[in-house]
Amino acid sequence: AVRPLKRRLPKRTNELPPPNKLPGIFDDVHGSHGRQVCRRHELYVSFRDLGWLDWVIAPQGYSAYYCEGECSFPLDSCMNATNHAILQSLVHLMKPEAVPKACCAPTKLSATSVLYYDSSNNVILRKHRNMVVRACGCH
Amino acid sequence: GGGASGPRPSPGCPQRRLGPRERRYLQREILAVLGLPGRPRPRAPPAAARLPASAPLFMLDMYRAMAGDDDEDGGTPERRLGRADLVMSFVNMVEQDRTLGRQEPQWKEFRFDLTQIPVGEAVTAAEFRIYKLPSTHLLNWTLHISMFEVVLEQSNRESDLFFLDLQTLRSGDEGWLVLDVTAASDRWLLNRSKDLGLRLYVETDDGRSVDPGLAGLLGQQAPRSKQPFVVTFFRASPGPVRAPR
Repeated sequence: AVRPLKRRLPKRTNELPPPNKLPGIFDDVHGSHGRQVCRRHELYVSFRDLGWLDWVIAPQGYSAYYCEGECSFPLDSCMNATNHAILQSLVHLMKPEAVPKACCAPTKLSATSVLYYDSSNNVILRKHRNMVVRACGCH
Repeated sequence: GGGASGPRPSPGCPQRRLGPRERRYLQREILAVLGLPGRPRPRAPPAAARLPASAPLFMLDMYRAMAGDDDEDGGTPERRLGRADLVMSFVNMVEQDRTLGRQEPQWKEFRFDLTQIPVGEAVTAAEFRIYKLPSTHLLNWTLHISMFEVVLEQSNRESDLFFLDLQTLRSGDEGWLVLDVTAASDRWLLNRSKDLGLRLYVETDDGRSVDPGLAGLLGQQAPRSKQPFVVTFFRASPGPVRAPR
């Protein structure tokens, strides 16, 4: 997977950042050993970069969001953890060699629609379900 | 062009140029997810013809409606689209006319290449769209527009036809005329190698046949934004099985 560049944390403000902004100092993003907790990471793939604009009409690119981060005990509410994931992370503490941590994975996905020409110059519109990550969590 | 909506990189989104190998790998993977065997290579129209065409304009409108539902995956779909997950538009490749000067009824026939329809897709609806201008020859007349599928062409007599739809309008009306051709879809899915032939007749109240062109119906010679086309709506089918990587 293409990895994003490291980001600087935003400056301290008196207002809470909107939910869709990158996590800042108000969010406990650092789990054990300073690693980031499970969350959604943003990544955008431009169809222009792929040289596809001669046949793709819309959209201009694809939101290739992905989930990454630690699912370590205690799992915070912001990690969207299932009860099972909470238990598994606890069991992992007791038996780390036998039971892995819960996985950081998409918990909500949305569709994306693509409008494009085929080789016969017909115009095709297709909806692809479960394509874009909306939320991540520990499962 | 056209100002199509769609995802754009958010302000905090990292921007990075893809390397050649990354680009090739990404292309292959995305094409596989889209269910395409390879990268489409549409024929570029000549520079003079690069004006907005009717089918892409209509489909762009459909895209905006469909993309507006994307965030509500699983919710109530936009009414116009129903449960369609795939919409295809086809521009006609051949047009024939039988017009004034003959004894037989006058008609206009359109042929569409449907070989690009994916196998296994179930049709929920299909429409033939043709633009009508106000008729300058027939004033204040009621016109009956009927559409048939050309099932079998006969060399020694009239072709075998299958009735599809009938619309009644006034000679002074203007706008897109939409004829339901869904009933033809059963046959075209069985016989993909054959072009879809659609024949259009225009008659007056007293049964007199009228040249569709004189009735104001535009064919292939119309401006690109007003040329006729077929649009087909397909129900979701499971995506093609991807080979394991």
